[in-house]
Order: sequence, then C-alpha cells, then structure tokens
Amino acid sequence: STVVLVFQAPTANSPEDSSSSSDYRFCVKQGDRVRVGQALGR
Amino acid sequence: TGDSKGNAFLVPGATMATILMLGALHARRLYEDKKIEEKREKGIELEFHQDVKASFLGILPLRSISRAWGSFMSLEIPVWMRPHAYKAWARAFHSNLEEAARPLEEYVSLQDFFVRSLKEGCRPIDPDPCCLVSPVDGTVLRFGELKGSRGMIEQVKGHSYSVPALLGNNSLLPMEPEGKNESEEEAVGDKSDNSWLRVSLASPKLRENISASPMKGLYYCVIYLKPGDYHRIHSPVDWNVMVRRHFAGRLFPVNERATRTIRNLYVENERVVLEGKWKEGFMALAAVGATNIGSIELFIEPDLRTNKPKKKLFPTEPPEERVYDPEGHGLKLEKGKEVGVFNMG
Repeated sequence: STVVLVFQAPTANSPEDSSSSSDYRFCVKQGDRVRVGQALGR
Repeated sequence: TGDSKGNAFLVPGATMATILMLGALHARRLYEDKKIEEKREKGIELEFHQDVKASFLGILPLRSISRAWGSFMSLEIPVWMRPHAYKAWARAFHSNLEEAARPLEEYVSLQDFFVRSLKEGCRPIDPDPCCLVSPVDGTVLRFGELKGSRGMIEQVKGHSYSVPALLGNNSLLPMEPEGKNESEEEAVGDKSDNSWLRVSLASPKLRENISASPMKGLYYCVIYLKPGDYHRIHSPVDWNVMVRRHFAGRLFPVNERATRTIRNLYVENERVVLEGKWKEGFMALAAVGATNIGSIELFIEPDLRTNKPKKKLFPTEPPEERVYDPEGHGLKLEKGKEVGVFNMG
C-alpha cells in the first residue's frame, strides 16, 4: 500500500526569495524510513 | 480423511511442499530487494520497463484474489498458536512486536494483528506547528514540488503520472486540470440517500477557500508501506477534510518491482482520496490499495466499503464522492489523529 500527500506550502517566488525562511523544505531523503508523527518538512 | 497409509502421508507432504515454496519465494524476494538496495547505494536509478509479467497481471482477477487472501487472513487462529504465528510474521517482515498495544494472544487472526494499534507514546507527533508529519510508517519513494500546469509525479525514472488523474478531475487542486470541462454542471443529488450530497466541485462552492496563490507552491510526498509496517493512517497536519473520493480501480501490487513495470500504477489502483485545506492552503491524502492490502477503512466514515466484489474494474469509472460538509467548513482533523487503516484483502 502507498500514501501520496499533495499540499500547498510557502515557496520562494523568485530566485531572490530563495533564501526566505518561509520556504517549505523537506527534511527527509528518498529511501528514508519514516514513522507516523515524524516531520516530513517544515 | 484417507484410511490407507499412503494417503496419511499426503497432507504433510503437500504442506511441506507449500512451506518450502513460500520459503523459496521469500528468499528470492529478499535477494531481489538486496540487489535493488545495492544498486541504489551505488547511485544507479531504476528505470521504468514494462515486462510480460506485468502485462499478465492485467488479466488476473486480482480483486477476487485480494478478497480471498483477506478471508484467509481473517481465519481465527487457536490461542496457543497466536504468539508463534505473529512472531513468525514479525521475523519475516521485520515488525516490532513490542509496540503492539495488546498481548499477542488477543489478536484473533493475522488480519486483526495486521491492523493492530500501537502502545501509547510509540509514535510521538512532532509538535512544531510549521511542520507536516508523516501520516504512516513507510519508505519515502518520491517528494518534491509540482511544477507546470500538468502536475506530474515521477513514478520511476522514465514514467510519470498526473496529480489531477490521481486525485480526480473534480479535485480542489489549485491548478487547472488538463482537459477539464468548463461547462460541467453542478449536480446536487438526493439528500435522503444517507445524507449523501453529490456536488460537482467545478463549482466555486468549495473552491472559494482554496485559491491559488503566487506565494504558495504545490508539493507532494509518496510513501510506500511494506507488509511488516504499522498500517494505520494518521492526519499529517491540523486540517479540514471537505471531500472524500473513492476510485474503484484495479488492485495491482505496489511493490518496488511493480512501480518499475506497471504504467500509471497509482492512477489505476483502487484508492481513497481525502481533500481539504490546512493553514497553508490545499491538502490531499491519497491512500492507494494493493493486491494483498486491498481495502481501506476510514474511521471518519465507517460506512465506506472498498474492494467490493461488484465494482467494475475500469479505472475510467468516475469516483464516488462524498462532501463531508456542504457548507464548506469540512471535517476537522487534528495532527496525528487516526484517520483510517489499510486492511488485508
């Protein structure tokens, strides 16, 4: 079984904004084992 | 039941052959998994390659197989045998028995054990209000930002599927679905039918709160659950679920090999989609079934039945929709709360 999440989150609007602290960033890598409640991104 | 001496040896012989065959299949699977892991460690990305075995799966009655598997797994196991059976399962699929909420003797069947809940505190929920947490135990297959008007997610290198196809053409997804019929009419169904309300979501009724913003990106994350994983689904954030959509598709396996060999796997398989909004905008969770884990149960809608025998198998069949709150506020779900569970068969 598989779960797919699709969601909106803040993003850098332009290359100049790419350092913005409001960007959504994943904190997992491909192939990582994750558990319920563990942060996927912030 | 045979009374001759020859027949007395027939059943143990057949049982032994079955056990050996299952053992050989499991060993082969472990070997293939190891080879894939080695390739991944070397940085070799696996590519899509449709093969004969995958085509053959298309003509198998996978739904019937899934249901038969579920019935077999629901057979009651004698109390004395339960700990041995579940420990064997845990060894084969790397489950952690110490996390089970109840003593092993209390799980009447493998199905009951499979959907077990966990002891309090086994899965602490990240309290950061700015984070989105994993709704399941599993392996991260893909994640990233959706770019372009078609919103494609890569299944594996060389093949992608579209998010509107995954979530449904009526999705609240804040992007223009490809080929959407602009003149789609609003259709309110019979309210007396279990309070079901069918609303074409092309209307602005539910869309008005989820608008595309230039400052918001669309992201995705695909998580695969192995047979030994904890199979309950939790809420990834505080959000309001507005719509549930059930696609009665096929029930292909969704393992590593299947993702590399079966086209549009997640779009063709039976799935339940929950859509709504969280503080940053749109949120959708799609639970995709498979042959062995064929049905999806929602705690927020206990009446929902998936993997039904009479369902047509054409993936083009429009999904069943349920609007949880026609007023547009939706059903509130707290971060970490149990939403549903994947059942065997």
